[in-house]
Amino acid sequence: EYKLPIKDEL
Amino acid sequence: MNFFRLTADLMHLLSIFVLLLKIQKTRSCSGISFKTQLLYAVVFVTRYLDLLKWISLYNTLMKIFFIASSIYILYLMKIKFRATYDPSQDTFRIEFLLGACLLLALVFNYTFTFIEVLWTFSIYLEAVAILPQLFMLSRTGEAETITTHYLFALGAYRGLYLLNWIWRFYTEHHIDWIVWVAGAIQTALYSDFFYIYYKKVLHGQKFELP
Repeated sequence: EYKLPIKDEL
Repeated sequence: MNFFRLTADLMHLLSIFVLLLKIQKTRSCSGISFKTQLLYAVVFVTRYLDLLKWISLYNTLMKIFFIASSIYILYLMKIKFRATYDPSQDTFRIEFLLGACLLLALVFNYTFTFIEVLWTFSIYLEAVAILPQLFMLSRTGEAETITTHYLFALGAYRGLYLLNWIWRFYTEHHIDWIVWVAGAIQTALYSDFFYIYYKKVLHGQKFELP
């Protein structure tokens, strides 16, 4: 299953 | 968090403080593109729609700072120091940038949801948001030294993010194509500027285009 890249950067 | 990313974020903060210092000290926003600053405000507002989603205190505080400072800069330029802004120097057509980035975001995104498309739009828009400023610089052919420090810090911030992505790829297998491609383009746009900044400003001369 494809997971979105985690958005922890600004 | 790693060294490159922390340094990059601090450079980003520094760039904003340098810009605020330039405006407050000279009591003028001459040489600064309002259009670029407007695009940055759009970038932060559309990217940080997830402001209430908790990642860390650092993350939340930085997001609030970037949104607030970008809107404050618009206020300084449009209201407080309005008389010092010369629109005839700031003629880049940002409608095309906004339209192209929106179109790209609608086509090339990770998932087709409202939040995700706007996030992607903000990534693409940030990559090109500096163009009105660089265009203004090339039209006038020179810049105040403090303005060039602002631009250098802003460019360095993105350059350091490239190193951060390489680091994260090897240490965490973190992959984010959209951000990588946009970030590489964004950094490349500064290459001419970096070259002249290095040749002139760092050797104590005024920033002038050859």
